[in-house]
Amino acid sequence: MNIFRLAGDMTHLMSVIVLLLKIHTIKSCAGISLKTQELYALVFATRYLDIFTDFISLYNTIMKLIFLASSFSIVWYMRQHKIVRRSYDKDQDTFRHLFLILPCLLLALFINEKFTFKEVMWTFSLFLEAVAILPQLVLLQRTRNIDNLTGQYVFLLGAYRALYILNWIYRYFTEPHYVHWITWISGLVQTLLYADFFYYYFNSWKNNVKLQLPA
Amino acid sequence: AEQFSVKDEL
Repeated sequence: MNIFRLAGDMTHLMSVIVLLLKIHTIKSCAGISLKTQELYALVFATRYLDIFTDFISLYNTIMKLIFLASSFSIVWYMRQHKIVRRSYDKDQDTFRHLFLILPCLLLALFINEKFTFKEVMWTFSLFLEAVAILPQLVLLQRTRNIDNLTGQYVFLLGAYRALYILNWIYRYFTEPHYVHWITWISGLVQTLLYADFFYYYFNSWKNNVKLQLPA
Repeated sequence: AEQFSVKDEL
């Protein structure tokens, strides 16, 4: 494992922990898109189908379990917790899951490395992860005023993506047979979706003002 | 080489 990959995993982990801690301690999920969180839970559930069949490393298994448990706990908090669910911006979070899930599923049926259930689900999870942030970005755009934690959450997710791209470049030059177009292209698309948000995030940080997206 | 492929990523 290289340093970019480890740093990428750690920022990914931190993004989820920041979100869970926010929800758990202030008992509020204001500004967080349930649609995005449900899509992430689906991403992890379909990608980690190999968790009990292919052992890669203890690190790999533990991280998979953490991502599954944390993503499903966040969804549980937002839907079921009797205090937290009241702070959910239901009327603003109107993005339709199916608009993202169906095209990703169709695409995965046609573009995949091998036409097996596990492989198609794995490819589907990559495509879906690339666009799963969209409901959250739409919600940010609508509410405009973003609290620090929500801003940090999206920032950490973006950092995770950027570090994964550096990891792929590093692996491409250091490992033989390391060519994965599906992963790279969907990963690149995902990272580009954050570019606009990053621009405003850095500006607000540089000028030391509260993050606000343009109307 | 396959077991050191992209599938070891999260």
